[in-house]
Amino acid sequence: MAQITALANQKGGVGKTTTAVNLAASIAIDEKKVLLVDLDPQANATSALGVDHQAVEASLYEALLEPEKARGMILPTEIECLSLLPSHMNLVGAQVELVNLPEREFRLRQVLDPLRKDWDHILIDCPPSLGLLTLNGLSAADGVLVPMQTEFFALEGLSQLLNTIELVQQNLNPLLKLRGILLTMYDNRLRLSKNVREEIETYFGKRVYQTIIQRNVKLGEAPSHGKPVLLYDAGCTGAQNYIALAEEFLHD
Amino acid sequence: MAQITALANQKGGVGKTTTAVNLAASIAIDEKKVLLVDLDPQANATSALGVDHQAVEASLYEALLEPEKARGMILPTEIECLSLLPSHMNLVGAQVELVNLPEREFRLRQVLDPLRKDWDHILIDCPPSLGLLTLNGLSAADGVLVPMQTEFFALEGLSQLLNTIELVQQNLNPLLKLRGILLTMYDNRLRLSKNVREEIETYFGKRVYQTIIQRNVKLGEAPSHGKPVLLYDAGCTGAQNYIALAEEFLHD
Ligand SMILES: Nc1ncnc2c1ncn2[C@@H]1O[C@H](COP(=O)(O)OP(=O)(O)OP(=O)(O)O)[C@@H](O)[C@H]1O
Ligand SMILES: Nc1ncnc2c1ncn2[C@@H]1O[C@H](COP(=O)(O)OP(=O)(O)OP(=O)(O)O)[C@@H](O)[C@H]1O
Ligand SMILES: [Mg+2]
Ligand SMILES: [Mg+2]
Repeated sequence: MAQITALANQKGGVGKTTTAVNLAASIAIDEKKVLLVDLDPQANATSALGVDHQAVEASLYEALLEPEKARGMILPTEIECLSLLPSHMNLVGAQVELVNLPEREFRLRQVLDPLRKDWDHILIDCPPSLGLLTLNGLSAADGVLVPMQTEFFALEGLSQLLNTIELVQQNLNPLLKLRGILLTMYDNRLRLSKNVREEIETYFGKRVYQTIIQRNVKLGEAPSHGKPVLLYDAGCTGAQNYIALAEEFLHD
Repeated sequence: MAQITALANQKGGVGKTTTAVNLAASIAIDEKKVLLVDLDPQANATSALGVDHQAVEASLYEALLEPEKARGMILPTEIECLSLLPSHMNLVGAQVELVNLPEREFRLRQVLDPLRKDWDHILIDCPPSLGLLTLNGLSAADGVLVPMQTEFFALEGLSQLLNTIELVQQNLNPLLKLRGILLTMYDNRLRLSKNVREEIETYFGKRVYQTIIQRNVKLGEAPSHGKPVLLYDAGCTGAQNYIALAEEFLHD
């Protein structure tokens, strides 16, 4: 039975997609079956795995409206144990269309619960907002992993995110737990990075992953080749960081 | 009569807020009256100007529901000619509440049109999505300035953004024009930065601002002091870049 983990943070550009894609790939090369679900209308996770999101025939948008059809939309990737439930721009429309549907926060759970038995891990890449799509992601998940940049605005957004997780636990998904906080784009030459890291570690203690993702340009280059970083440049810092994160994540 | 400009890009973390705050400040020190409107529930622009968004009594959320009260919500800042219409977390709720209201895309325009005569420029900081709040921003604006990181995912998001601007021009605001593309967080030591810059300049030509905002840690430090960068460290690259941008923006 799959563990379902949502990658969520309403702050934009903090490394949700980069973490979803590279953590999924690092778990999959360890012979565990992983499904990556792209819940963001930007479809960045979809293109980062080499799929042309504009050419996708059926995506998560259709799956949310007809959950029983989801299995047929799942695509293979270059990594044998890694599959993708792709996104499409039309997912933007889903935000408005879902609002007046019954069980609007549980559509994604209806898609994923029947798929749990076929995978070991399901990762959900969420968009940068606390709207209906992210609420669907948090309602379908067992745990949430929060990527955070070591920047000032990251601290500002924290209380809003924790509030939302609490509201979801009280009203939509009592079993949801905070799996951990992941520091991303860390640059240990910058005082700003160190200061914010200290604040986050003081506030969250053990819930901060030991693994810290360093700023590394290879992580930015890999998606333009449609590959996770471990297929693009396995020896680089970025690839090593995500392999270490996968180790820590699996032994949580 | 104020020119209204929206800072928009659904890609997260590209420098919308940093540009909104520092462009507004750089125009205001030139003795022009500027109103910064924080349309993002994250309220980053509000805290970057030293205002505690959790302590704000009335914010854009209330203004969208009762436009005639907006004038009383405007706050002064450390720069004489710069004022702020603050945001608050409760703006997240507005996305859902506005959906079933009449003229739901024009609520912000109803707030700002009566205020135009009191300012020379109004800048709107939009959230990282193409939802109802950003549609309100694009419907109220005369022009849109698009900050873009020189990263692969920036290119991916472009067609979606241009589609949205076109839809707004056709259905909501025929006068909306694309003022320009601003390259942000540029690092000329990185091949990735240079490659993406070339692609954007080939695609957009003259509509890319000559001024390029370099990656500069002072831009990340300034918000933690509640100040625009020109009050935090006027001599740094970041401050110089935004002063040059203001020059270019005003002479467009
Ligand atoms: N550790 C890193 N080092 C260098 N660049 C990185 C790193 N992590 C992510 N990036 C780059 O930074 C940008 C933002 O990362 P990413 O798109 O993964 O964030 P996100 O949180 O998914 O953004 P959004 O909020 O738009 O969904 C991307 O261009 C990505 O390639
Ligand atoms: N030129 C720059 N050099 C260094 N850091 C920068 C620069 N511009 C912005 N930053 C930092 O990068 C992060 C992202 O910038 P910012 O928050 O302005 O983007 P945004 O597009 O408003 O994000 P969101 O999509 O969440 O609204 C912030 O922590 C900011 O301080
Ligand atoms: Mg993303
Ligand atoms: Mg912002």
